[in-house]
Amino acid sequence: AEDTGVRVELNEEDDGKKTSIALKLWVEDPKKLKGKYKDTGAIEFTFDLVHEVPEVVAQEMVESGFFLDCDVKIVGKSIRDRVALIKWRRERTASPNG
Amino acid sequence: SPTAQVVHSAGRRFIVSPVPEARLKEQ
Repeated sequence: AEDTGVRVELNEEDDGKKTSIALKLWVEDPKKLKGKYKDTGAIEFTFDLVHEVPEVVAQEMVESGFFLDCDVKIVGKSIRDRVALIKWRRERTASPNG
Repeated sequence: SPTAQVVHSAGRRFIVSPVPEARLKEQ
């Protein structure tokens, strides 16, 4: 995935079944953000892989004061990339070759 | 531990915790 300066990782082991999964997000490179970033630490949250949209969660982070509005896209993309990877891994596990 | 909790008006819970040093990008 593209290096957005915002890192998103699983915050629990993925059992491949739960739709809602714990994620952890933190800023690795504040210079990649357009707005001034307050170093708040890592943000832990749960994300519903089926029903939720990464950009909506990014917007909620902006409204909660973690990021400025100008960075909503970069945060949303970072979450989207991680979610895509989780889904890809699940699909690969669910449909073994053979 | 220094954690804080922020609840968004939509009901989502964000928990702020320290970034593990080992996971910070190495320069």
